[in-house]
Amino acid sequence: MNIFRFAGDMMHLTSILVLLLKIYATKSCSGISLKTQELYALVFLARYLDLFTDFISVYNTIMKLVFIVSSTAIVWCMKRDRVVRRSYDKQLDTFRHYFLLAASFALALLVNEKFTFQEIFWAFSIYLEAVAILPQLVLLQRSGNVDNLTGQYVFFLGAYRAFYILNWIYRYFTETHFSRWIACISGLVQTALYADFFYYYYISWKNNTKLKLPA
Amino acid sequence: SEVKKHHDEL
Repeated sequence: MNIFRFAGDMMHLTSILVLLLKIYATKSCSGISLKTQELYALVFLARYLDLFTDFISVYNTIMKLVFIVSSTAIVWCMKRDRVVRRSYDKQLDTFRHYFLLAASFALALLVNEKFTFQEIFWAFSIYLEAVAILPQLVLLQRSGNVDNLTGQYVFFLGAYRAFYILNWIYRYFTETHFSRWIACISGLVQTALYADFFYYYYISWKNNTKLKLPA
Repeated sequence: SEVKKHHDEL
């Protein structure tokens, strides 16, 4: 564990806590893409198949459980909670995320560390996570002004993988035989997708104006 | 084991 990875995990956890706060405090999920939340739930379920077979550390196990439980709870809440689901922007959240699923799985079959069930699902979860934010970014562009908690949610979600890139650079220089090309390249793509959001987020913070993504 | 080393990140 290094400071970059720990900071990244804490930002990831913060993004989830901000999203839970927004949904439970405002009893609303307006501006949140259910499709992105479904993709994230799949990412964690596909990546943590080794949850009960490989024990890495208490921290690792607890964080995996937190990510799985929180992501599935958010999807359940947006679909089933009578009050919350009324505020879901169903007509705006129309990104065809099944293509992202199919493409990620197809790529995982072609590019993986080893052609085994667990490695294919691990690579699938890495590729899927890189593109899972797309429905959310499209929804933000369509829904005009973005409320503060939603903006902070997306910001921390983008920042966490940027810290993981620093973590991989650090490990590359401090550990022998460290090579994690699939995660590195996918992480670069993932962070790059946030580039324009980060720009408009910075502008809104500098000018102290409401965050607005151009359509 | 190799697998453990491999997936030690979240």
